[in-house]
Amino acid sequence: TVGAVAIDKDGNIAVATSTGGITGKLPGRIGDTPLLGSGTYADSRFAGVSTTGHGETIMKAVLAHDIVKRLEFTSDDVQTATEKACKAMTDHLIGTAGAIVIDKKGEVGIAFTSKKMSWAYQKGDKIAYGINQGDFTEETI
Amino acid sequence: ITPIVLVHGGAGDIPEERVPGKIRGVKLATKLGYKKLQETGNVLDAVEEAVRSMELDENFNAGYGSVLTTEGNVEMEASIMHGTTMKAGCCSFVKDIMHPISVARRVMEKTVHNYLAGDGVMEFARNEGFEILYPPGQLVTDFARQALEEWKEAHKRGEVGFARTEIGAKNKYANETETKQYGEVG
Repeated sequence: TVGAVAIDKDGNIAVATSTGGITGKLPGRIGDTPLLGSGTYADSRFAGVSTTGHGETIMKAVLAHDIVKRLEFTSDDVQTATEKACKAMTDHLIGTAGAIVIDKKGEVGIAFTSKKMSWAYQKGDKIAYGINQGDFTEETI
Repeated sequence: ITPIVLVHGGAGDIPEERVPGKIRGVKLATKLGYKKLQETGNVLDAVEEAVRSMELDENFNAGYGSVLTTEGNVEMEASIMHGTTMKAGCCSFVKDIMHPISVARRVMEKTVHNYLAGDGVMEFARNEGFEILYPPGQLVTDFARQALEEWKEAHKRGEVGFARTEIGAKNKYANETETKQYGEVG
């Protein structure tokens, strides 16, 4: 699965997610990616989220919507909300996943309970990226 | 607010040999998405551009490089949403189209619906001028084909299924009890 979240100078947020699914899926299987609230969700009042990982688990957790609602109803910052939502999902449903988030202030949240998740973002002339837990490399373009 | 484009290229048990390609791909996607945002000022253009970049890249499970069904076919899905207008477009069972994300955007912009699937989305895409690749199967990569063969062998041995939540019951954070992945998860 691949996904992207963007915010402009006025605080407009958009999200896009695309996937081939899971190897060996039955023909006709639908995953989390096209389901609003699971694989993709955007509400510029709070945040935009794209998720990736075990679709059957993400669908049951409604992960993208969960993250946005945590930002709406708790005082957690975006990184904390993203980590808590992914952790809660895996604690309850075992399956693993990750999410990328930009909140209304333009802050970034990146978390995953899977072994790896490749991610990158550009802000001004800086690009940050990583793939393993704890990775953070920043380069100037 | 400082504009940002943030991307992911999938999560899971990514083999080390796939890591460099993933890193290259997400950095490129971010740059292209950010460039598009600067050019048009439109966040939808930015996220679509970033995703299109990864749909072209066989290092990712989307577009060219998508994983395979049990029958060896590519069936893709995509969604796009604007957080200010709350407009959205989604699609499933997209076949032989390089950029499902652009189909999803067109669903958002050209229909009164949120979600099209199956024969309907293919007819819609055809009518909207999307190229349907012919002959079928051009999005299938050797990596995806090999992953499916490995999955089938493991499935025969009863080592894989869709019940990862049960198989990996001891696993809280993707540690050693997680089941082996074949290809990539969604």
